[in-house]
Amino acid sequence: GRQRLLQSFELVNKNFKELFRNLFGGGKAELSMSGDSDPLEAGLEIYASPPGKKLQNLALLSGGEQALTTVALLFAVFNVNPAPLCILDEVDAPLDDTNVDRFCNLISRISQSTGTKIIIVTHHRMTMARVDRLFGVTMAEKGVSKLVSVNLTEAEKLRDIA
Amino acid sequence: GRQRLLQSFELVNKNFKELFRNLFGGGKAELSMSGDSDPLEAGLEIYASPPGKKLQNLALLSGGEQALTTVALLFAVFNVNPAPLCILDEVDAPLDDTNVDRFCNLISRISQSTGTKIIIVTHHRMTMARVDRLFGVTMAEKGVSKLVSVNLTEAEKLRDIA
Amino acid sequence: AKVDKLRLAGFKSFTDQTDLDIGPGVTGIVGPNGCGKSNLVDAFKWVMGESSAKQMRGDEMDEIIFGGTTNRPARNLAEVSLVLDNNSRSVNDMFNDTNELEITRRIERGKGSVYNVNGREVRAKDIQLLFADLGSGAKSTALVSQGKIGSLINSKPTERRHLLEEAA
Amino acid sequence: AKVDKLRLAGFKSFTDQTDLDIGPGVTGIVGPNGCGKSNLVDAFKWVMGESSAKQMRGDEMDEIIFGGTTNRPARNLAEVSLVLDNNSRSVNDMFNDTNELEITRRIERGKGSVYNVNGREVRAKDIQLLFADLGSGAKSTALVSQGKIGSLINSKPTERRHLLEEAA
Ligand SMILES: Nc1ncnc2c1ncn2[C@@H]1O[C@H](COP(=O)(O)OP(=O)(O)OP(=O)(O)O)[C@@H](O)[C@H]1O
Ligand SMILES: Nc1ncnc2c1ncn2[C@@H]1O[C@H](COP(=O)(O)OP(=O)(O)OP(=O)(O)O)[C@@H](O)[C@H]1O
Ligand SMILES: [Mg+2]
Ligand SMILES: [Mg+2]
Repeated sequence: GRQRLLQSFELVNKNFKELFRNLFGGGKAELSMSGDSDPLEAGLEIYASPPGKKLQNLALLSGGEQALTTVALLFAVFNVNPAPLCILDEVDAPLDDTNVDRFCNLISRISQSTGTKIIIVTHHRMTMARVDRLFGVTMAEKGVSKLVSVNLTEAEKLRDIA
Repeated sequence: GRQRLLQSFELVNKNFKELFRNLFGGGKAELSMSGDSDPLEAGLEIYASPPGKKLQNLALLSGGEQALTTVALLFAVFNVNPAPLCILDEVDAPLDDTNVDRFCNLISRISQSTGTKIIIVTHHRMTMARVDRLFGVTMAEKGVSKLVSVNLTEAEKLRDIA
Repeated sequence: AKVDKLRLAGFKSFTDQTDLDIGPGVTGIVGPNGCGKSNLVDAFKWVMGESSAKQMRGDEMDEIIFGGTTNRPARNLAEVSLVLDNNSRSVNDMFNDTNELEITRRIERGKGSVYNVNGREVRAKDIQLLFADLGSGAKSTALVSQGKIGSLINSKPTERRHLLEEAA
Repeated sequence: AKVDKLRLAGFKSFTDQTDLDIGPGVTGIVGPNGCGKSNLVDAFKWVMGESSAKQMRGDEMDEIIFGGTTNRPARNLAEVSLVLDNNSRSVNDMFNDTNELEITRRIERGKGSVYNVNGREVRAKDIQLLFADLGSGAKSTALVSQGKIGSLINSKPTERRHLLEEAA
């Protein structure tokens, strides 16, 4: 148990450092096991410094910086054993346009390198423009959902009707 | 203590029902005191049904529906004793364009009727277009924040630079 | 193995049969608040063996069955299927003898749910294991439900340790 | 009473003096992730008497003092002022004798913070009461920090009772 956990920590930490630099266009980040000396009881602390800022705990970053850092951590774990399917439900909500762009770059790179199919639920126009195909969900009949395949222009309209 | 709490419940519940119908363009909502028969120990349950849907607990609604319902509840409390200043930090993040529009209608109506000054932090283009004045926060020098007054076109650009 | 298609009927707000073909690369899902996008995500978790009603955003598991609207009656049956392409023969031994796997979970109000793979009834544990071996499944980090990023940010360091355990 | 202006220096990422004039109606604040928007919201909470470092997103209260960047040294002093228009003479008796109130909170690293109203030193409790009487203050429902909506949605029904107590 302990040996495997320590190995997994090393692997995830290595992936995390790289993914963070990639998502933030610089800066640095690292994980550390805190509290108990026994890894099976320890906690996972996350430290990060966006470019030009001092290294600090995840809690001190802004809302968008915390979300992007957490995405980097999730994909650091994912890359250890890539699944055939990845589903992301509005993870881009707190991000500004620059970070949405970087996030989209990351998910298309991951999908191409691992062959994983990625499904992403989003309200962001930029994300909609970057995916390979789009489906709209409508409730034309109140309370009853229908799935339709849409193009970008139709998707834009769908954002606007309730 | 008990008497005041019950009176405040009646007042807030009345405001909440009205604000919900206004924000969702129909449907109905209500509060109820749950658990303990003593109001000083009871919990506050929130029930809501967007137009055309069955009445259910807040937990069963969608992310955006839950956020909009919670905004209605916060303003139901606010309207009991309106403060001179109200600050909202990215409360519109989970909302689609139709609900952002309804939300903006609500906050301009509240500001006009009570004279309250409202400060809203947002990434939504629609919300930026609806406010009376806009300030941008930049970090041209990494790690150092500056406040500048901007117009809508400048604000659009600010969304895009990190 | 690749995941090719999701089919659902009577599941939450998708009362009529709905098919989602999952092509390669990245698929976007859009639509207004409350239209049913996260219900689709729940359908993936459910067919992969999710056993907690709370993870399905309800109190009882029966709440995932279409509850009716002002115009349509409630249903008593819900069914979700996931079609896997197993040409690479990369699933665990129990299911590795065919090129295509159709995994179906069906629930009847008051009677619990039943799992089938290519028409053969199997246990929930078999399905959970099938997806865990693929690095996937209802509890996998590859399935990020709405609000999960926020709760991870606010979680205590010891609660985040499960991320490492998953990668181990 | 109306809130007319916020002035801050050395507070979080706002190391240089910054003035925010607050006009009538609705004021929007925009900018990229991490640029300092929520730090401004924190400045309002802090000058209104917030006593918990955790509510200021830190472990110690000194962490609200500008901590330096790769190019600028850390500072040892932070100050935030809020200018109120009291022409309506609607604040509590202790401060109701002037048309304008300038409320200032200043903190020195390692030495704690001091409050002033129009140059006169007052206690934290006096400021907290001043804002509570106006239906405002660091704990008021009218101050919705980032993530507060999400935590209200996920809170237990008994934790939501404080909303009613505030309205009482
Ligand atoms: N068993 C059920 N029968 C019918 N409708 C249901 C059932 N369970 C949930 N719903 C409805 O589904 C809706 C929620 O859908 P969902 O959470 O998928 O929305 P969404 O598209 O993700 O919206 P958002 O953008 O706000 O996150 C709710 O309004 C709820 O009433
Ligand atoms: N005492 C301090 N000194 C210097 N910088 C600080 C201090 N405290 C916090 N910061 C910096 O302020 C930044 C966070 O700013 P803030 O939370 O206001 O961002 P934001 O504009 O709200 O972003 P978002 O859109 O992501 O919510 C962090 O990157 C942090 O490093
Ligand atoms: Mg959703
Ligand atoms: Mg913020």
